[in-house]
Amino acid sequence: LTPPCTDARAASLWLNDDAVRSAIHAAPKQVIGEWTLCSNHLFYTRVVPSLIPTHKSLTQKHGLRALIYSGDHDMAVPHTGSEVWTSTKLDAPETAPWRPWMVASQVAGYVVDYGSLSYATVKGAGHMVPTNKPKESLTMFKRFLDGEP
Amino acid sequence: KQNDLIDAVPGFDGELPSKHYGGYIPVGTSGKRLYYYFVEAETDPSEAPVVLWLNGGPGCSSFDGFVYEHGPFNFRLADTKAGQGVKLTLNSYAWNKVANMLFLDSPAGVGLSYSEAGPRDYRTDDLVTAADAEEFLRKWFTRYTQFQSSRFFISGESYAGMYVPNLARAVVEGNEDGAEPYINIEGYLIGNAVTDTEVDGNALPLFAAGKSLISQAQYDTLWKRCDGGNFWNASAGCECDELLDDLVDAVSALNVYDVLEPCYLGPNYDDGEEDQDDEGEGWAKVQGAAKKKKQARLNSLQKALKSHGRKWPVVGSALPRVGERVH
Repeated sequence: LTPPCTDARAASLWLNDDAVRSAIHAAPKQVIGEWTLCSNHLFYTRVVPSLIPTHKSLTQKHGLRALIYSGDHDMAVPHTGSEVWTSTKLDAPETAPWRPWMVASQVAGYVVDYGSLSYATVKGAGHMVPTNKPKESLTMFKRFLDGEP
Repeated sequence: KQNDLIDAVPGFDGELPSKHYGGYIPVGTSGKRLYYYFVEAETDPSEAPVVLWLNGGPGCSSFDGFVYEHGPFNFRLADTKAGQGVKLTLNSYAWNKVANMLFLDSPAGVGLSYSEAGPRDYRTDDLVTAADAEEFLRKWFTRYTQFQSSRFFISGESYAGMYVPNLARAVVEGNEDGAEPYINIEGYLIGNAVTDTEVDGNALPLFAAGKSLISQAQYDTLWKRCDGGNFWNASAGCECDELLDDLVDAVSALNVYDVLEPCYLGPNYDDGEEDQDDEGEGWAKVQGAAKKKKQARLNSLQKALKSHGRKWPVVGSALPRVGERVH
């Protein structure tokens, strides 16, 4: 119920504390059981094999802005896959080339734009990017929300 | 809304720097109740956008993001008189520094979300999950009317690569169909996003070669034997499949979520449960195949040992395992 290599002790302790449940208005353990990082109750079926057509529709037809980012040391969903579909399967022209993006004069990763969709890497980060690179993540997040490059 | 206002949180001493809310919103007709934790922006909440955050899995709680990634607090295990407790301090890089952050446990059956109907509501899929989350959002904006005109974004990571675009589409189409209240969606962002079965399933070998986890020669052979990089649907038992097993052997002792980080509990830890990791079908398939092959080798060895009157050694202590070899 905890993904491999993951230490979920702090979250488990905190969220299974009766006082915390009460403070955050969550149902008590006696009603819904223990909180676990990942559920063993769910029987989930993936019915959509590819979201690439949805990305095209959302960004090219409905005008949404999108940021797809990858911690470049994640092996669960590696950046190599995200780079392939963003660069070759969106049928969108490259509007700004692959280039470094910076935080405090340091290279934080690389970014390329395809119209209203940008693909960015976060250098040295894993699957949970803000865990490994909190400062860079907040900077990236703010720039995206503000519509800045 | 006022009933959901959080005055204080155990483990944190001091005044909360912005308003926090937590509670349930019912969706559907069978008693599903989705839990949310909302943290107002520390800058002017009325000017800041609202950002929904979803962790992936499928089936993982968005408290992963709240506790370990970009939530308002840093969580630290601490020894107390009563045993081990958790100490909270403010996170200097929390995303609610610049946005109103809405953490949602979705679908029902995940984290603190549940259904009064019990397990029959925990059988779900991509589209039901998106529909429930859209209903949640419209009800949430009805409860928090002051944010109805705020710019709105959906964010997440991993299997939320499925959740986020599906939900964005549901919101856009709902808006077009006149659903109330209108949600002012402007965009979305996703980290390490599960997106496409084929593309995601083909990504690992190039990653492994690019990070020098396998040699370039090994990658070149894989490429040739796997029909020019068609790794994701290799037939069981074919040469490509065997080579993929070797690839998995080479990387399986690493922390799959960050190859630079140590692996908590390590590759030799076995809790007796099957792996619950579904991050990317291609990777899961490759891992599953390697596991079966390894088990077959062990079974064969066990048979040989028994035929020689030897006692079966305890797996994990007497036999070398993949991780030890790599270390």
